[in-house]
Amino acid sequence: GSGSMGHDEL
Amino acid sequence: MNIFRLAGDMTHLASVLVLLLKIHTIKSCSGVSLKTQELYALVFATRYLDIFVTYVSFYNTVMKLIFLGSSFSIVWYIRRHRVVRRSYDKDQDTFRHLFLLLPCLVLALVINEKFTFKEVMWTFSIYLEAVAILPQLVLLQRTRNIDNLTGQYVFLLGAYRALYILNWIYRYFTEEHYVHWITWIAGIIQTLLYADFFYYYFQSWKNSVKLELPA
Repeated sequence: GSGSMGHDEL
Repeated sequence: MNIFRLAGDMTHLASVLVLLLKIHTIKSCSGVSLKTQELYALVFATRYLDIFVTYVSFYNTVMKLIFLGSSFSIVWYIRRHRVVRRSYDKDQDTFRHLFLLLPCLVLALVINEKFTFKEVMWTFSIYLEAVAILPQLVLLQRTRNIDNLTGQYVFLLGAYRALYILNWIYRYFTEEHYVHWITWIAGIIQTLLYADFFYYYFQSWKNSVKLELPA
């Protein structure tokens, strides 16, 4: 994913 | 989730809890920069805009709630608590918010992966987190005298950043299409800001003397 999309970190 | 990511999250969690417990227990926020704490509260608020919309995992949601809750609690303690607010070193904590906020906002508007409100806010939070520690480092530098808990707080935050970089390296080699330039560059810059502090922290630890930064 790119950017915040699909971003699973805090 | 790999071990570096988990260890990074745990040191991040420990850092905010150390700070919150210090303030709550000794009813003092001396040596703590309100500017940095307000910037962190804004970092979490703008990054977790979709907390109730996008579900990643139970772990992620709980951690996000803890980070939001603890950062706003710390700000509340320093600004509003009857006893704690008297110990706030207002005259020393003079770093201007806008000096950091404005460049981060402009940068987020220009360099982002998608020009949507949510995405720009998320990118802004990444840039802002990278520099939000600066008022705290300036305050430490100024007062020089650092109590153990404030020292541990900054050390744990730096450790969290370093562990996240190891996590990215690990993910880069184990996951496909795992390239996040914006996060990585901002994260590396953020970690470098701690390098100087780390040097003096380890020196004081090695010589078992009280941590003091040079003027």
